[in-house]
Amino acid sequence: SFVLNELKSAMGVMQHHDAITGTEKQHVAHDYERLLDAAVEDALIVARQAFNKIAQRDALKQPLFSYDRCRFNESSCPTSENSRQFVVTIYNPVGWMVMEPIHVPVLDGTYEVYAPNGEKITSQLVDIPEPVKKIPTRKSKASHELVFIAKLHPLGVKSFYIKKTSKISKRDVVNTNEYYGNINDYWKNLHDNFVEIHNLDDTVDHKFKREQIPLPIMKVDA
Amino acid sequence: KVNIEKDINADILKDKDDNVDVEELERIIKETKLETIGKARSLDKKLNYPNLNEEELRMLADEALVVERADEDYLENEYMKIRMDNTGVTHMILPDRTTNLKVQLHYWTGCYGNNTNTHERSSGAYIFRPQTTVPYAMTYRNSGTVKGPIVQEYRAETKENAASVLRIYSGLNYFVHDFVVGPIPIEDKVGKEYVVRYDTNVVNNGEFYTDSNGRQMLKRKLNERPQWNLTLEEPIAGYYYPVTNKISIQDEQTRISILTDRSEGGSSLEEGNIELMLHRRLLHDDAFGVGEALDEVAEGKGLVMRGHHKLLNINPKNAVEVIAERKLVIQTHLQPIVFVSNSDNVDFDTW
Repeated sequence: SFVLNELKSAMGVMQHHDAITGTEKQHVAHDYERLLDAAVEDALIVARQAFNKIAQRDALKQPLFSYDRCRFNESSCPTSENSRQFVVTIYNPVGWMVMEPIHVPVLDGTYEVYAPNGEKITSQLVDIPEPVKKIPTRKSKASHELVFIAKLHPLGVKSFYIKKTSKISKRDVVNTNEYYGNINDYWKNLHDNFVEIHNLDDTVDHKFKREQIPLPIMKVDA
Repeated sequence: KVNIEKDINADILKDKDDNVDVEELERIIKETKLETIGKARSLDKKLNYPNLNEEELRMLADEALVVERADEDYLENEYMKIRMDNTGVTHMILPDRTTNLKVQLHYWTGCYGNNTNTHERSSGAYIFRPQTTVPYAMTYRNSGTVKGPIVQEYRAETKENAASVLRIYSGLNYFVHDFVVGPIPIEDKVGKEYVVRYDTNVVNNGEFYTDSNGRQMLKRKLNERPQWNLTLEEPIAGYYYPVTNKISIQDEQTRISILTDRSEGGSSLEEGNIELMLHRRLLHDDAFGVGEALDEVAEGKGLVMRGHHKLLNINPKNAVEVIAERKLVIQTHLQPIVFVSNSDNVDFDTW
């Protein structure tokens, strides 16, 4: 509770009318950021411990789950960007069932999303709009967002297991602008996937790179 | 051609209440037609067709006009259809009614003065004091449409560093406007305040509703206060109210509500419209205490804000829809909390 008290205390400071309306001086705004950031970071200790407690993992052993902070407002999440499999845990704070669209920042590829009962659910990969990628403070590799609808019980917690099955996305959904814009990335992904499937040495410049991979068929929305 | 067409529409609107200058209008229409014919002629050259005669060119131009006007698309789910054309969103079509809808970003320019009296007051952190009575509209450029089993999106950008994604999800009865605004350009040394306007054909008679710090909805009426006769010094800012979660307008059949993801300033300055302020960057202090201009920067550039609005269109007489809307307001305020944890050490079966 002393960890959570730090966050409660910071939130108390944020009730000041200047903090609410943004009429504080700039250096005060930076101090508010510092206070909140430290408090949120510390409060996450609780979340980290909870994940491992639920997983019945001894605290002294290496934790099963590691957890980094995501910045969903910049479509950035270090965990989902760098992992081939990850768990999205969602808490619904209201007292009725909620259907919430969840956007998880990821790299291009094919992903499978599993509901808590182990069933695969429908998901969709959408490219991140250019203006978001250009946000000056954004430091992220994520180029896409994985979108699925979570059906959440009243005041309930649900975990969704997500795994990446391929570096190439299934192009059943095509954004023409993105398609033409990232054609080089598409080529690179094709190549990488080929290397991965055939277990080849990626450092060698294989001939098939140009000869065996067919040109992707352009699907143009007239 | 599209721009000229827009100009014609603007002229028609401008002249609606005055005497329409028919000759001038005819001249502009003729010019538009000439422009289109010019395009057809260059297309003719480009395609290396044998030179067409004037009549054939005219037919080609007419065809091009028809094609451009028919350039419409839809975002669609179980609850609604959003009609779009090359001007952006135009209609929200529900099973029992259709509402005109336009989503448009604008900006107000901030006043500046020496703050010695009311008329010399600068727009600043405390004071919203626009220079004009009509905001500047930003021109959208479509930057892609995405359609899939979960989400359908229409994307648009403006050259003034603002972008919108209009989105509907399968199985959800609302329409989402996700926006990225900033850094607000100030190279012209003018502070700007960016707003979004949702224009509809709802007849709200100057009335709109805002929530009062998340408590009850309060009715606001244009140019009126319930207890006294009103003369406003600031006709725009005098009608801005705090919006904690929701702002709405309604008539007999339709209630349009915008649910915000944070507290914003909002108003309804024109019939059928809802306006919400998204971002501000001002270059003068308003002398109310902060002692600084509201010109925040990060890494040497102005701040960028990203947020979303949920747009709901319900029948205010339908109790089920009204209750569903109330619940959606609360669940937008108390959004689900999402954790993403690495599970490289946990395979699917163990999970």
